[in-house]
Amino acid sequence: DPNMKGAAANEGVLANFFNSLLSKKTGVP
Amino acid sequence: SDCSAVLEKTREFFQICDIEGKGFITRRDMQRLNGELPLSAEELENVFATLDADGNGYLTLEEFSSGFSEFMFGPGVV
Repeated sequence: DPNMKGAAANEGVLANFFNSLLSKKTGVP
Repeated sequence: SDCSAVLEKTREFFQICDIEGKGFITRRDMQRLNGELPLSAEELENVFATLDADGNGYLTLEEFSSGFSEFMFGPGVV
């Protein structure tokens, strides 16, 4: 289902985004 | 204490994005992070579109917090 793929892709990008912010603040990758 | 820690982190991250302190994040603000975070311009646009629940082009703290809580605790926890 393309919608499922889209949603999963969005979740992945969001996770990358918030993980990057967490690493940026703590300085730990 | 977990909730307050998440709230604090939410505000911190919101301020990183809303560098001008307007109280909301625009697409331009998000694109400004292109050099600071290891995400492409397209991925940042995708993040903005996903978080901007009402699609009005202004990402509020509430929308941002909802997305961050979902990232931290899974769907359905706001």
